[in-house]
Amino acid sequence: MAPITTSLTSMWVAFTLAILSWSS
Amino acid sequence: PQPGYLGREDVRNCSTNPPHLPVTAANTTIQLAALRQWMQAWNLTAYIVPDTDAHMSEYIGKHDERRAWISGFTGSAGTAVVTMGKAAVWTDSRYWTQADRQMDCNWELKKEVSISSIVTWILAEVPAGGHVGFDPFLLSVDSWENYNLEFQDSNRRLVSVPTNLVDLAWGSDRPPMPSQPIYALPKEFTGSTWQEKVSTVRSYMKNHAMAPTGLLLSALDETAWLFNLRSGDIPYNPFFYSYTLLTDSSIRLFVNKSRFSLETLQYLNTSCSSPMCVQLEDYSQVRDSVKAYASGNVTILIGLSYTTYGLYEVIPKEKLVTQEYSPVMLMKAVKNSREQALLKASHIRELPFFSPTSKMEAEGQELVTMIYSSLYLSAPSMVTGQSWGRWGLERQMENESFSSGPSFETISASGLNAALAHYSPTKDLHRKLSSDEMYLVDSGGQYWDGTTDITRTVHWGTPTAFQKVRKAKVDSLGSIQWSRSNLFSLSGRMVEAFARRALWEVGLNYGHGTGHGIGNFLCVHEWPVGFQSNNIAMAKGMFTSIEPGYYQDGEFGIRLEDVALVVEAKTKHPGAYLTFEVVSFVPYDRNLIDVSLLSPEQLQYLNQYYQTIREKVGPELQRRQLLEEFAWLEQHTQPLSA
Repeated sequence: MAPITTSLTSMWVAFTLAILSWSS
Repeated sequence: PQPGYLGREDVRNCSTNPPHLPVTAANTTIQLAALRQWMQAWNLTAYIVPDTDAHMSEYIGKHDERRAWISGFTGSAGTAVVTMGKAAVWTDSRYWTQADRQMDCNWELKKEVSISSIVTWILAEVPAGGHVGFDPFLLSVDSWENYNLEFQDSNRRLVSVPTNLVDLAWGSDRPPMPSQPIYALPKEFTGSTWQEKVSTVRSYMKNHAMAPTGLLLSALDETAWLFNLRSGDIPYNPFFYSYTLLTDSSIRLFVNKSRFSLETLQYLNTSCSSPMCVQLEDYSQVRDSVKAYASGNVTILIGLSYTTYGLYEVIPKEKLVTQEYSPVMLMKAVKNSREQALLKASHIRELPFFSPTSKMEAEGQELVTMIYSSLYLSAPSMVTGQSWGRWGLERQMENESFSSGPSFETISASGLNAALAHYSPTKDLHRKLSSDEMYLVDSGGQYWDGTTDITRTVHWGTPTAFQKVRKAKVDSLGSIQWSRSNLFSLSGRMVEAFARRALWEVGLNYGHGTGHGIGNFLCVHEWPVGFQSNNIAMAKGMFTSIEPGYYQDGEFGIRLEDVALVVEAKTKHPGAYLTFEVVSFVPYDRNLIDVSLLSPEQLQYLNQYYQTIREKVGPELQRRQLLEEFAWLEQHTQPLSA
């Protein structure tokens, strides 16, 4: 069963977190 | 090719006078008038109707289908907002056509899903000073924070209304709460005992940096998994309405007590009060009980994604410990070796459900009618899929004692219907099968050992080169290994690009996620495992579906779906990489494989997969005397050559 794609808002949050963790 | 929408009669057209409404559209005028009366009584200018229940379930019980009742749209995802003059539904591309078939012209369809797009619309429709109401038990803390942020400085007030206004409008027509028995899974179908799981969770809490004294579990599969209990409150989902408050010295289970047998009460140790005894409290008492516990010298851990604002707001902020997902959600995501074996075993039984479609392929159109009529009992004619529950019936009739019916409404669609990722035929809307078209079937079962979910697409005639997608599927599975080093902690989101690569290369895509976790007799979409931005990093022992597709609006749809286990990859330098081990064992339609598109490595991967299917499923089919299916398996897993 096909899942929904997440909204842009949560993608921004995830990307921000990813960048923060990479730069720390 | 351009989609052929012009002149379609299966969807509404609100721009004509009078508007065109298909027979599938619901008349929602009375429902909207009733809701608006209640909105007026509560001094609200807008009211948000989410698609979920008080446990943030993706699939919900009949009495929670508020959005479907008010709007007519029955898809599993989509938020409605009603103002005094307008009404709108926001949903994703899986459901756009379905919404245009089911909604009348009282409703606008918004082809977006973000909270910010919903709030933008509300701000345009609601005058300054207006009040926007919501039910605090239908918004997660996460969602509430997003709405709250969007409304800040907007001069509109977001108002928590604990009484659900749709329920008031629905009145006595609203279906009742379920009350069937809650039972314990037999030992042989569980990964560990509930006592072992409780001990593991308590250790986690003890070692947590904030050392919370209590853990509140809101998602239904968390409690079902923790206690190895099941029921059937939600269609296709073996859950029961419940909450758990687990502390360092007590276990409180909020549930309707009358649903337990004496034997199950003994299983839960309910007649004592020591740390390994389960104390039962009424389901409706959870808010008061959490509030009372929070008044003591305690700290409470919650997962923000599955806890509602209604419970969050009764815990003082200084006593809250929050994380995105509860520890139970994270533990459940990684299956132990016993759970892995159980889930794999359930997938071995799936092939017989998929082989008949390929018989059709081999035996031609006339025989298709006959096979459908005989196999699916109530089939009145040659129509797609499981209208009247045929696939479901077949699963219910499985004589294996641990079969518990389908895990979702079977998606069964041919031709242009398959362009809707989640189309299921109905009495009013179905289509004759044709050898000139593609046919897609997505079906899964609930077994006591595991939940299954597989999609196959077939073509009974001659598919065009455009319709062959094999390459994308092979790329997403066989060729991919990724680092499991903590430094990168690679998430599914980063691996997902490989699944879309073959489509992206030619300017195409698909509008749904690439995969989802799956449970041991739990959710068919078991989050937070998957390929999306809010999913956790892939780890050894997780299961995920992998399901790239392609949907040509108005023409055809393709999806190929397997379930795979995350395992260590065998690389030259071992130990640092992960890959997938596919556990779905149904061959793909040979008609849709263009061998010339495959690299030697991809071809080798595919042939190895077919060999595995023979080894794993062949003996099972012979044991069950399914000789026709066995012959079909042998034929369809012949090695492919370049």
